[in-house]
Amino acid sequence: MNVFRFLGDLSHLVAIVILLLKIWKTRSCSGISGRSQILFAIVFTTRYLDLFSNFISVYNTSMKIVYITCSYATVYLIYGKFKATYDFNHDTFRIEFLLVPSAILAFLVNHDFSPLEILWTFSIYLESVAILPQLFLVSKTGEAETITSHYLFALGSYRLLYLLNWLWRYFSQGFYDLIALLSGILQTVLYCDFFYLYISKVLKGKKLSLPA
Amino acid sequence: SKKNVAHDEL
Repeated sequence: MNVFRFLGDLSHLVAIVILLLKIWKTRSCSGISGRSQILFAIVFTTRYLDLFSNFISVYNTSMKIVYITCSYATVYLIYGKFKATYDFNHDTFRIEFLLVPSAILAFLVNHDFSPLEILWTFSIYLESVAILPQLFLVSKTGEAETITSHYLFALGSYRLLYLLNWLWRYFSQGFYDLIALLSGILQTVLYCDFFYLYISKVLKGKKLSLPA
Repeated sequence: SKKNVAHDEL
């Protein structure tokens, strides 16, 4: 464990908790893409199937349980409890265009052709594009609530910090994983224009609005 | 390739 990975996990946890609290406190999921949240629930489910079979540390197991629990709770709040506030008119990104290619690629490019490893690879590929429905929704509505932009900033920072973690691990212990690295680079690149808007607008107290 | 890749990251 190094500081970048720890900060990355912390940033990821903060993002997940911010979103859950936003929906719960405001009793509304306006501006939130339920489709992205479904993809994140699939990412955690397919990645953490070894939750009970492969014990790494208390930290690892507890974080996995928190991620899975929170992601399913978020999906439930969006499609169950507060579905009246769900913006189904704008949350229309075709997630099958993300699921199918990720699944096909996971079969073609992986470290080991075993069920667990193919599912892990699928979750890595899917996670790299899982935010697209959310970014699509923000572009369609043309703006995002400030709390939603904080959520996106924390979520985008998590994988950026993981890129630094892999840089650190490469130079300190020669470790590298091209599948995770390339997916992580794509994932982070998708946030670039958002990061620019966040830093140039939200941090100056303005609302995040995309140029019309 | 039969490698036991243990993923220790979240």
